[in-house]
Amino acid sequence: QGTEDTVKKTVGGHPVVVYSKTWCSFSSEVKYLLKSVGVEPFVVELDQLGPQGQDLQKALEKLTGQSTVPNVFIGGKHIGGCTDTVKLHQEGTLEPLLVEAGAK
Amino acid sequence: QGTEDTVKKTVGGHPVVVYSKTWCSFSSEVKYLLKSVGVEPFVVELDQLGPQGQDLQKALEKLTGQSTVPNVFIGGKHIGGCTDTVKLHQEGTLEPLLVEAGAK
Ligand SMILES: N[C@@H](CCC(=O)N[C@@H](CS)C(=O)NCC(=O)O)C(=O)O
Ligand SMILES: N[C@@H](CCC(=O)N[C@@H](CS)C(=O)NCC(=O)O)C(=O)O
Ligand code: FES
Repeated sequence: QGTEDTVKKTVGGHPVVVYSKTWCSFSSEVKYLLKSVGVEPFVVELDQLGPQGQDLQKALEKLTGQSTVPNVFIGGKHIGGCTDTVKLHQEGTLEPLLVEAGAK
Repeated sequence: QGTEDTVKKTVGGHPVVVYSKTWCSFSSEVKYLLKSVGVEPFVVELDQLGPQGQDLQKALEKLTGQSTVPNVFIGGKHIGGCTDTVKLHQEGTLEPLLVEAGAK
């Protein structure tokens, strides 16, 4: 469907993509974490896109099984949410993923 | 104003009150923290109250200066948000406050 294609193009076209909401502290946390390791994510603020934001969130759920924000992709691969990304960082595997994706 | 009185009655009438939103992970985190130290907070889910939820959130901002959720009160006193409450717990001062308020 059109919106799913949009998502695939986006996550394929940027090393790091975060689907986010501007008012959400978990979204802020993951964006801040990525910047703190020297990466500038491509951010899609779903709450600022009107009805298209809801379509994107539904498409993301179809594609990844995840209905929540933040929704993080690295190198086109679905990583998960805030907790998942923080866990990878605590395990030391986040930065290697980012290097491999050409994000840093 | 009427809504500010409602807030004052609520926070005066329960040892622990959390103004929350059901979809918000920071709200979930603070509710879970309080339960983990043996306290059952009185929870007001602002997103489930329709327009009254927005009135309450505005009243809380007038009364506390805090426009965000979660908004935590212990013993009728404004404590802050999720980060503030977690910090008190890390400093060891959360549980004494709860005991003093008669919450546990
Ligand atoms: N454990 C997940 C929690 C994700 C979550 O519950 N996100 C909330 C916002 S904090 C959400 O998407 N709620 C529904 C919505 O905003 O549409 C994570 O770490 O990302
Ligand atoms: N540092 C604050 C952050 C509070 C915050 O930014 N809350 C967000 C939700 S996570 C909020 O209220 N956004 C505006 C809204 O939902 O009306 C805390 O720890 O509670
Ligand atoms: S909306 Fe509060 S943490 Fe996401």
